[in-house]
Amino acid sequence: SATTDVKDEL
Amino acid sequence: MNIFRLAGDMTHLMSVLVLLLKIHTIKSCAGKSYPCSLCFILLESSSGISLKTQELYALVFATRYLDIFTDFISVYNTIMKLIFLGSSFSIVWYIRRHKIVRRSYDKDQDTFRHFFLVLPCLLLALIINEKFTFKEVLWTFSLYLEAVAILPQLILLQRTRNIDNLTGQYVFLLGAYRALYILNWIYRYFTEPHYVHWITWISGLVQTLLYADFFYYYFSSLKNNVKLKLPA
Repeated sequence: SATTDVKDEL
Repeated sequence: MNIFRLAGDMTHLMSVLVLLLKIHTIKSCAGKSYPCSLCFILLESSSGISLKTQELYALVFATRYLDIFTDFISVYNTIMKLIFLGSSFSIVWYIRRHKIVRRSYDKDQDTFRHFFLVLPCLLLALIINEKFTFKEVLWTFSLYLEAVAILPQLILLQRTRNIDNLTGQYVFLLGAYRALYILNWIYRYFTEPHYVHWITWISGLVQTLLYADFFYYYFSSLKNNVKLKLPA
């Protein structure tokens, strides 16, 4: 399942 | 968070600090009596900093950190975003508006039409992205734009006769940060399942490759202990 890929990188 | 990403963020932060130090040096120079040799050099020769690249980076951060108030990741993440946003916009302001700093900016040499970088990156982001949403397209645009944002600065360096140390350090640190991020992506690919971000990886690789010749001349100048010079 496509996890809501949160942008955790700068 | 892994050591590569932390090193990358710190290197990126260092590049910003070096640039702010350079601007501070130029500012403080004006107050002194003229014969100070450093001041003379700073104010007479252009600072070697490309306003175009600084404006592109301000746009990169503005479009990448749209979620700064909606998605909270960590205190570290928010603070770093604020630092990068604040510093990039204030550097643009200094070079454009500050009565002394603007004098050291050589607009006749910094002629790269960065609009020709913004439009293709925007079009590409509209076509190639992970999700066709406003935030995602702008976020993708910021990745493509950051990959080419250094071009005006590299071209200005080729035209600048004597590149002063702070400018050379600045460009080196800016290139090194993305190289460290590539190590971070490799590390995360092998340690986190489903961690695949082709767009980020390819943009980051292109960005780092654009520094390849600069890195070559930078390390050569260090090794031979000579002034950094880029061939025209």
